[in-house]
Amino acid sequence: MHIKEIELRNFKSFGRKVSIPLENDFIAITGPNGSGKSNIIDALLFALCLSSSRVMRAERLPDLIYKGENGKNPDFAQVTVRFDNSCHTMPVEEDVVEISRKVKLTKDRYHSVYSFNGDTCSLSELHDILSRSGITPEGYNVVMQGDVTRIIEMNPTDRRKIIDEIA
Amino acid sequence: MHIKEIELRNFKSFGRKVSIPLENDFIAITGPNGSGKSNIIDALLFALCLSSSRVMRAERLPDLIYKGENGKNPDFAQVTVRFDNSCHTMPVEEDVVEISRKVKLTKDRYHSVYSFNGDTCSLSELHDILSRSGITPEGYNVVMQGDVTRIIEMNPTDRRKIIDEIA
Amino acid sequence: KKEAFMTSFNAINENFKDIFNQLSGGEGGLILEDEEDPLGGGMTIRARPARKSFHRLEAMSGGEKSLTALAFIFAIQRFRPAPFYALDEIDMFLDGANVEKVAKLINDVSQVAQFMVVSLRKPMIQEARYILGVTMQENNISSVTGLCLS
Amino acid sequence: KKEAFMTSFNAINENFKDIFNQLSGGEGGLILEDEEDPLGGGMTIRARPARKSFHRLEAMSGGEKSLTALAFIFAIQRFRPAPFYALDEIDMFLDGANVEKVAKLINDVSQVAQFMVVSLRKPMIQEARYILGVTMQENNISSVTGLCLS
Ligand SMILES: Nc1ncnc2c1ncn2[C@@H]1O[C@H](COP(=O)(O)OP(=O)(O)OP(=O)(O)O)[C@@H](O)[C@H]1O
Ligand SMILES: Nc1ncnc2c1ncn2[C@@H]1O[C@H](COP(=O)(O)OP(=O)(O)OP(=O)(O)O)[C@@H](O)[C@H]1O
Ligand SMILES: [Mg+2]
Ligand SMILES: [Mg+2]
Repeated sequence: MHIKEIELRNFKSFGRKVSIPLENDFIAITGPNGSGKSNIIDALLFALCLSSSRVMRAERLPDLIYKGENGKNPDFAQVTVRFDNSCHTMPVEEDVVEISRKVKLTKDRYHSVYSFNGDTCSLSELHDILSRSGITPEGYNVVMQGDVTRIIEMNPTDRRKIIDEIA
Repeated sequence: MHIKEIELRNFKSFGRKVSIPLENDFIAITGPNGSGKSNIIDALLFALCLSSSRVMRAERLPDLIYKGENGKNPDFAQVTVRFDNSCHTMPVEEDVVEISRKVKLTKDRYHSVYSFNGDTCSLSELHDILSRSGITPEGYNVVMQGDVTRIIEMNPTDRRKIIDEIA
Repeated sequence: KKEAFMTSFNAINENFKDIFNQLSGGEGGLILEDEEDPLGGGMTIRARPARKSFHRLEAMSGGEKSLTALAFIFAIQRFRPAPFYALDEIDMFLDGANVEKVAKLINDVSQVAQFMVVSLRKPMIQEARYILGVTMQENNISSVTGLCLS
Repeated sequence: KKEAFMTSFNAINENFKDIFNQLSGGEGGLILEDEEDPLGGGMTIRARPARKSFHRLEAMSGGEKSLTALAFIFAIQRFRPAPFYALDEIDMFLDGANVEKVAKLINDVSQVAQFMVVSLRKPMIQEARYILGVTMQENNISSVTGLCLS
């Protein structure tokens, strides 16, 4: 199982609809400072519900919606992650699994909607499906910028808890 | 006024007496990971009393004394900083000013001794002389490894206080 | 519960010793504060870079801490692989030689797992199989190049 | 007291605007939360990298935060110089082009102040006038080469 594509719409600095094709291999993401590299990692955390808005450098979820200079800004942001599921790691028949999350602003309230293969689902349903394929918020498969030595600096009990989660 | 030389004796990974000659210019300090580059910056903080042992990655001051594998370890560490004072920025006649700090271990107690141009002095006397030449613990002339974005991440009141100190 | 923990712990510890040695040439290991009751205490890491003596974890340099943390992450990966890995500038404290070592390790592991590695360092970018370029257009909008073979 | 603060603040703010523009091509400024009673409130930084719109400080990228922080440090240096500067891997988040910009700025300022800059990045080392090499010998003992002209 791997990620085939990430699609961003109005997510942070990705103001237009952008599709990022990916391969099941070693991919380096590079570009100048401030170009949007870490925003791609944030997009994964957002769609797969792996973290709070604080970790994505946003005070509230609406800060994740693209804001440009000229006038009319969009009122929603959406990220869709398409997985290659041909080995059926995720317990469904489909060979491609699509997970999507959208945050929408109506007046000054906002809400976010999750969907799995096109059907709306709840956060806990999504957590359940993802953790069965080894994608969990406590997992060490995502390391944020500046965070690489966190494991060394945390206290010994929290460090042991990493193994608890795996066991 | 600038630093002419830093002399380290048994300070952290500098197990032998090492003299580091310096010029009044742009000096790059480079070398492999773990070779001792940051320990040189720690030596400056130690000798000029610019920070606590915590910042120098030591739990207690004796952790700053060189510890090798083979047997007998020294019982003291000393750092001496020689300034070129030919413009008399420091209010003394000498053209060269020498500030030194030594931490000595006796049984399981330890004490540290400061000296200015060869004469023992107190910490507050040293702070006084140094702050008159623009070297203070709050000054932003020393930036530790990993700390460069701290000014951006601190709260607005602390950030304002940086200017208070200067005024 | 204790059984399950100890099985995971022992396997990850074996992996850690192997990978830490591969990355830094030294000796390392995961240590339980309380072997009798592991869930009652914490876990610390003992790591001795090549040709050095053991020191407290906090005394290590930025680069040494990074290598030790990465050895731990890859030790977990080997025991319980995740479908993908997204690593954002994990090489920021590493010198050129260590960036190359980590890049080679990622290249090996990428045979069995997908790696997306944000990096500004040449040795890492050159080792990758694909490069995704990200740029900022006018009006503050990010865009990406397609995947290019490295 | 308020007089002294405002004199320092205004001078440092002018420097910050100038240096931030030099480093990132954008517009920046220091903003007091309470202009009437500056010592009653905090101070924030408004910074707009080139060709971008203003965003909250926390939303900036690692590289943008570093450039903004460095512009602030050099703005203070220009107003109240210290006898020496010791900077430890301040370029760790910067891309190659920004490392060069910061290195050139340090080179300018080093006409009036001494800079000791720990770095692993080529553009920074090449811009320095002297290079001090640090190595680890056997038995965990560090030693230095003499100062070499870069
Ligand atoms: N909601 C938003 N709308 C528009 N732009 C945004 C939004 N949120 C963040 N940004 C912009 O995204 C940029 C940061 O992008 P990101 O952190 O991904 O950069 P990066 O490529 O990782 O850079 P670095 O190499 O410095 O780490 C900032 O300039 C920020 O202003
Ligand atoms: N009291 C001590 N005795 C002997 N060695 C010590 C002592 N304290 C720290 N060290 C060693 O010094 C080394 C760290 O040095 P330092 O942090 O200066 O490295 P560095 O050159 O800055 O590396 P990096 O590029 O990774 O930041 C560590 O390996 C540590 O074990
Ligand atoms: Mg980034
Ligand atoms: Mg260092």
